[in-house]
Amino acid sequence: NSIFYLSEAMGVAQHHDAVSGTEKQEVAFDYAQRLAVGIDAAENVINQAFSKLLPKDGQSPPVSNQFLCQLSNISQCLEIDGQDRFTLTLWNPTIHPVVQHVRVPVRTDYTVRDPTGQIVLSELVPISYATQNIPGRTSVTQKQIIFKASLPALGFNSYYFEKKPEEEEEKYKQSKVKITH
Amino acid sequence: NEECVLQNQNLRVDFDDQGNLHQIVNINQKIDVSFVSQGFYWYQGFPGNNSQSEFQASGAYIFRPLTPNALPVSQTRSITCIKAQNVQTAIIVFNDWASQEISLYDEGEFVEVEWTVGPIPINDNIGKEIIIRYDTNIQSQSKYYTDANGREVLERKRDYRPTWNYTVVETVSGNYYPINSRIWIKEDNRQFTVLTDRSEGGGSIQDGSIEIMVHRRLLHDDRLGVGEPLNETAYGEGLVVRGRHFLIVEPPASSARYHRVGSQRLFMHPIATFALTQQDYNSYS
Repeated sequence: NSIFYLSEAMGVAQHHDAVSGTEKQEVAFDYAQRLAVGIDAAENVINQAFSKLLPKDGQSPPVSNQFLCQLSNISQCLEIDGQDRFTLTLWNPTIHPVVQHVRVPVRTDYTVRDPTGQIVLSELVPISYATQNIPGRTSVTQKQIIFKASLPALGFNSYYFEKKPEEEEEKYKQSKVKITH
Repeated sequence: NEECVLQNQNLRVDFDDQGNLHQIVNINQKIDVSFVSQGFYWYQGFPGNNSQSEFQASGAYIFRPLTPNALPVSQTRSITCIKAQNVQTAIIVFNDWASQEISLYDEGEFVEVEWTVGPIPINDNIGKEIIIRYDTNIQSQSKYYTDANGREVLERKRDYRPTWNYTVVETVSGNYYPINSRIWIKEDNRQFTVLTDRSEGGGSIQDGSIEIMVHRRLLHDDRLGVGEPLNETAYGEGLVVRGRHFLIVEPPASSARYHRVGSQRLFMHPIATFALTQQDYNSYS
């Protein structure tokens, strides 16, 4: 029943005031709180699902806790900030394979491996000054990695990120990314 | 502006040397859409006199600009272009509270516009309603198309209603319609479609033009029930909103194939979850 909190909040948000934005400010806060509580609870459902999908046959390795980065639209994900290694799992809910460019906010450059272990073409590009200065943004991250992810229909792929050594980081400054003001 | 031409296998996006979006070329179809102008504009919200409904203020329920002329949010802008293999981006900053990033991804079939608006300044005591306007050279003949509250896309005609004799009173808001997922204008062999990532409102106030309201901050209640102005001061200075538009330039005959597939991909986008790991790649694999 842990998904009930989100489904109930989504139901409440079908009210015409929530849809059109004609609610009072305090009610808007209440809608936001209900949705946030619901999304947090739904993370457990994601983890329960992946705990069945991720281990290999005959093995039961501990599956790391999966979490959402809900502020990634402003290039903020404090949980992965400065980490040496992390994984990104992308679930495709459509019945078609999709190719999607993914942006991941980072402080320094990382090697990105696809599920077969191949290193994918990933590029480190700066985050705009406007994004860095959005009021309320607390991350000091000034860069993002962009790469192309291929996802199967109704399925997922996990990408493995490992921080590059500093000497490789230096190459970023001479990379092929061209910036013109 | 030779330094900032975004191009992939399908599309080319040109900017002029003032930092304005100049044209989008569909390379495969050999068609282009030129932009007379593109960017952020604002309407002054009518302050009203709410003791009588005919002097109703612009508020949560009512969009009622003081004049039908939208003003640009700035006269100048800065443009930064980033060219990589996966993505090419033009970051255009209009002022402290309005900017957009126009991106073209490798093999992408859409032009992505990520807009950021806010906090809207109100220290001049003027309520503001912010739009993004795409003024193109398409001869749209007063017609535009929006989807209606999740139902089918309907043809809209400026200053016209199909079932009664319409008297034009509000020249802007009278031509606004819900844009829940898409709006387009077209002529014989060109269609310009904008997909939205959320429900917005907008219309085509001039031929060839699409305008979409993305943010608003108003200082008066419109006296229709909410009882307070649409002025989000709880965080001290108003809200910042960021969203995306996806631009499609195709002939009318092939546009639906792109905007229907594209809108489903927007609605059912991949869900990203992260996990920390201490294992090096050999152990992890």
